[in-house]
Amino acid sequence: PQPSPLSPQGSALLQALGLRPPPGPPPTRPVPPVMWRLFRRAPQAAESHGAGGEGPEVPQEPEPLPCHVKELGVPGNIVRHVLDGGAAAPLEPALGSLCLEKPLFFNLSFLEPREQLTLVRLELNFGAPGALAAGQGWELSLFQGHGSQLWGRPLLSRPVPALREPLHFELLGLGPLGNASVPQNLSLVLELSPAGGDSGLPRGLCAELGQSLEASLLVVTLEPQLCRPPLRKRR
Amino acid sequence: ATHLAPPEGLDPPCKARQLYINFRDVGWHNWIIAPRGFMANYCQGHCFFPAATKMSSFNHAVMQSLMHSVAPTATPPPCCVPVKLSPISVLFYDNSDNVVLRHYEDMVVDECGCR
Repeated sequence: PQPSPLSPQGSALLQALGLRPPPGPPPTRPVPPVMWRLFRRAPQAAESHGAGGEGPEVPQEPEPLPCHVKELGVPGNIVRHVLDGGAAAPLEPALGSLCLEKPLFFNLSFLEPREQLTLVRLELNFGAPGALAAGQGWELSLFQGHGSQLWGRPLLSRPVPALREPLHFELLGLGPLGNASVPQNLSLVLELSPAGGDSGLPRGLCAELGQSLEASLLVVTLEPQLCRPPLRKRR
Repeated sequence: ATHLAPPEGLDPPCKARQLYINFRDVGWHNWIIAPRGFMANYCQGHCFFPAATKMSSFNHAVMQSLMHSVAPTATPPPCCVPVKLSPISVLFYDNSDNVVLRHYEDMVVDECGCR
């Protein structure tokens, strides 16, 4: 008989594989291209097929290292793409010289204590509005905080020449991700201001940037005990 | 999906048999994005002497199959088990609507042997 997710056999199998299916109707969220790319380059048995979906076919490379995400260059056997949980929240007008002050919230409760974080990469994609002020440089800062409350000094602060392409920031080792225990969530505030002051930004651009921003986290973890032990020494 | 195992007594040697796991069959096709299934295979067959000497088997299995051939009631034959396995990676949605890529070691039987 077909083991349904709720049957004892189905539940035991899901648990053994560390899988927790989404409740309710099938998810409709599109699969990010980066995840397709990582899947196609991941170690696969030649026979596992029917991969379907978008993205170019990538020729299989020689046997990659187990428990290593070659494309990202870090150890790991689980890669998760986490969306900003606050994306739909209404945007408060930014104060002072800021063009944008945007809260970001990532739910990390899926992380198990036995998982070791090896990469936490924030991606900020401003979409089409990011190309509008082509010559404009920006100052970008990231704080720990909630809403408009900022907690302490910025986790990172740096100049950004343009917003046309997605921006990537490595967060592992910063703030709540700096100590051994893994936080249940990541509550951040993004501040964006035009470099050298407000030199005639197109009207409404800041609001458009806030609405078009898609923020996501790429989280890579390693469960060492799931990796094949080194070969037994010869006696 | 699998093929019916040959009837007992026809003495099929130990080798990998085809077994395709189709995620739709187990009701996971809504949240497993890729692959749709994979060839897991399994091992079946006898490890009689001298057949056991032809496959990638430990020397002990050869000795045990020899002992079984001369004293079948005293010594059971070696077991037909996987000796080479491959990993797979699965792309799926988790219960927080995250897209997850997970790597599983030792999910596909490539070779069987007598141990």
